[in-house]
Amino acid sequence: KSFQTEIFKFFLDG
Amino acid sequence: MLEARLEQANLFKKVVDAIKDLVQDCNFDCNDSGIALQAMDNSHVALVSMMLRSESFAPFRCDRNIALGINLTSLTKVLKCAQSDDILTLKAEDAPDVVELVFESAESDRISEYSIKLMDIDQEHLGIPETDYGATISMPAAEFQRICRDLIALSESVSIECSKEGVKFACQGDIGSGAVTLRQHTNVDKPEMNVEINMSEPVSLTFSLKYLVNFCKASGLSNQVRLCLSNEVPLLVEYSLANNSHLRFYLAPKIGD
Repeated sequence: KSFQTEIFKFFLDG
Repeated sequence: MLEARLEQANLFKKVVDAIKDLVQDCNFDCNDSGIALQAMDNSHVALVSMMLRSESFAPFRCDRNIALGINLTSLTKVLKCAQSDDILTLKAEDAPDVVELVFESAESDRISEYSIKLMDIDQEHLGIPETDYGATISMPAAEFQRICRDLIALSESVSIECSKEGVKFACQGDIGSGAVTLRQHTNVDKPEMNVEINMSEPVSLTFSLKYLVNFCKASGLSNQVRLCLSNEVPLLVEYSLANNSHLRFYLAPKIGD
């Protein structure tokens, strides 16, 4: 789940 | 002040119903372009983004930016008091403590007035980037819902693979495995049954079915759903609404299991 959260952060931060 | 009149209370009911299990407390951001909402789920792997454009309302008036912090459980309780065919008007002052909801029956002279106390929700605005997706699939929303519901009986996760062969939804579980493949398909008589696949590169990603089944609660809002995928980027599941409005869900892929 933490990987998924990281992907999301990366996506939103561009 | 805000005054937004929606011909069909049912549309707002369905939107709130589709998101209330993912997100609890949200800001409804109102300005002259319409009413928008962005919220992440508690686990921070899914994101809801709703836009109801001012053209979806008649009339729509919003003089300045107003954030309505609303608990969706409370909102659901109040929206249950509206009949499907009622006209819904949302009202708020410029610095409001409450949002007012007025339900009018189109057939009788009944007017129901409710208010919900607002919350102060500290929510940072999420900059969702414009993304060029490797594959975009448009398909009947009911079909996508059925696939997700069928596959969750076997597994927690689904892989979505898009290639020139079509799009394959596959899962593996303790009792066995399942796969559904769709190919591009045009139905002249019923365009809502079309499957359209646009691909610039093959894509293969794995997602939690629990979230996808949750997103599918929006199926009643639109005949078609659009899935946008790129490797290692969150999936976009989009339900288009009338007047250029939309309800979008984003879901981070599972990696390495």
